[in-house]
Amino acid sequence: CVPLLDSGQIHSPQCPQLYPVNLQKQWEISVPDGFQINLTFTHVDIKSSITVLHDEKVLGKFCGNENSADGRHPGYQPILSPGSRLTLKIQLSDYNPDRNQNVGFSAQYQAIDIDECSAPEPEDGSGPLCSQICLNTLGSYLCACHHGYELRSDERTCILSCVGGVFDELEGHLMSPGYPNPSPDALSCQYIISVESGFTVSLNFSDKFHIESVDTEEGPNCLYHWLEVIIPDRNPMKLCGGTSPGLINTNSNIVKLGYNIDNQGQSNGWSLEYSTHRVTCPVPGEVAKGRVTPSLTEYFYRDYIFVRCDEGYKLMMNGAEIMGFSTMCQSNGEWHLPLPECHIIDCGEPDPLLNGGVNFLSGFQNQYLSVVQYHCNEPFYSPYGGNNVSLTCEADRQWRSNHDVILRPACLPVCGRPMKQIENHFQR
Amino acid sequence: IIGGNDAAEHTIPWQALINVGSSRGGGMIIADRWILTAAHVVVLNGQVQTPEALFVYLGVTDVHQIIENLSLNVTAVHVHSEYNNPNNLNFDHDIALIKLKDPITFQAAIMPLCLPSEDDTYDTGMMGMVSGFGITDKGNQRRFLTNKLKYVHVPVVEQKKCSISLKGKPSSRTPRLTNNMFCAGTPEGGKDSCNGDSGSGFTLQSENGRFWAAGIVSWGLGCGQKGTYGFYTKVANYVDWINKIMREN
Repeated sequence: CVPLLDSGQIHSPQCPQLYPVNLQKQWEISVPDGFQINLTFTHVDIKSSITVLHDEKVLGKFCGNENSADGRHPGYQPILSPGSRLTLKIQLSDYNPDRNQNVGFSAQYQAIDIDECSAPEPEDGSGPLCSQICLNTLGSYLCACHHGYELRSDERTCILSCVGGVFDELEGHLMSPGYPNPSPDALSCQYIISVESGFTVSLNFSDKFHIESVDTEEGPNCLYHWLEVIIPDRNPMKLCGGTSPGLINTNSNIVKLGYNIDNQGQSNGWSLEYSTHRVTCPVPGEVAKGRVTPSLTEYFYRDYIFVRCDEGYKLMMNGAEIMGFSTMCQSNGEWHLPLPECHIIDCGEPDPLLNGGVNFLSGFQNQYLSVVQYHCNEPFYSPYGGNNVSLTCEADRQWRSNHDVILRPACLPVCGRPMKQIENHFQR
Repeated sequence: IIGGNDAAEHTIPWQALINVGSSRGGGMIIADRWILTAAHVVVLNGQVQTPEALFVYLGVTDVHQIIENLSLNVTAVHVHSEYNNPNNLNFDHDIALIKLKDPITFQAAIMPLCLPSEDDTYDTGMMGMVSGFGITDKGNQRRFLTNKLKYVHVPVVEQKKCSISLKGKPSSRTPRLTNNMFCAGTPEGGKDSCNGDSGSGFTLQSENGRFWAAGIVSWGLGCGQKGTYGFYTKVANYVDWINKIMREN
């Protein structure tokens, strides 16, 4: 009997050769607790018989092979053990060794997790595995309790206790202890929903809502039973009566709920779904000569916006140029930075031209799309053909000509042409 | 320059003043990094001078100005490979190019001279202008070294007359005339280039009025004497060589 892994194969000696005469053999398959064994025969050809047992209980007895008319072949459907052990036993029978033509059997097995939580209740009347919540795990299971209760040391049953439950998931489900059953007496429960700043919580009560109240002329009064909703910077609300409060937007990332029941009267309880959504920031304004992206109808916490200036304009913030701009919507609903401005760029003074000059044709203060024109003084000439070269202040703050070859205007001298003639001597 | 005048500023802007050792010579600007001169200005005792030994000044009309002008940095000297004048009697291929380290900044006082174009000609009698800082006269036979840039207009002389002017002189002491040369001056003398003008330009004017480098002051028998002429390297024969050297360097 060799301990086997949680899956494998098993077969009679020498299979698929003929198995030895007078064979009587037994196999034990065991897997960890919390697992069942799924056995599938891949080949049966036995003159005597093979029996599959679990704790002495026969699960099946087979013989012959898939072609024999009088045999009992197991077919190819799996046999599932109820527990973590399985026995296979070959029996001797009126067996005639002279005529042995059988090759035995081969089978595959697989350990399968037992879903204890979906098993029917034990027959011993001990009740369900878990009194409230059952969570199946590989090879085992866990019990848990609704909010308002704690798991007892037996790891199966729950005891009332509902103080200090903190919910930090972005959505969740709360209810009064035992809901939808009436709430137990003398109860003081506290629920705290605390999510990341930048998210606000909304409470959505189900229609089925009942907290005992005392009717007065001003309406239901929550004297002895109440559910108090506490939102920072707002007056606490006490809820009671038979009408569900429906949806409550708290605009806060922290909400405390206090559920109090005295030892008289009865409240059938309440349940709610809470959800969160990100804080919104105001839609950013326009930036003249610039674009804000992305352009949305709403902006939420952690959203970013970027500002790019139109061509020929530069980003300015607090009087200084910046290379790029982005800002994030903060948890307090405000943008992290104020929007920048877009100022027109300029190319600076055009380079002076030796033996030439420059004058402005259009534009303003060397700004974007201003046009200047260079010319060469006689007897210098422009190597680029024609005597006037126009440059435009481009978006990259360079003075550029529409003749790409012109990087820098230049004036070349005409050879042999002094700028001053030798005076004529008049005497003859 | 014999029988000439002072050159006012900006009138001969291609003129270069070249000091090699203790001797003085001239040259002409033909491109933003190139000075054309005579080979014998940069070859002393058969040795081509190193760039460091040359002091080149541009845009000056008075030698005193070099005191406050820095010399230009010279990076290379290219002497015509066929120039061979061990005994100072063979001025054939008397031409050289000086390469400057930095491009020249042109201005009114510093301008280039044109090289000969294909339709430029050396017509006998055509008045040319030769300039330089060389020895001058004061209207009498006595010679002075001037500090002023001077110029004189002299005509191109027929090649045959150039040859005749050398006849009767002992060949052992008279340089040879070749077709790579021409001469200019007047039979009566009195107008000529002289020592110290070597390497400067002899210019003619083409039809569009531009001055072009027709000759390089090369040699002569005395200066400005009756019956003698100044001899000049004929630049038109070397335009390909000049362009090749500039292109390759």
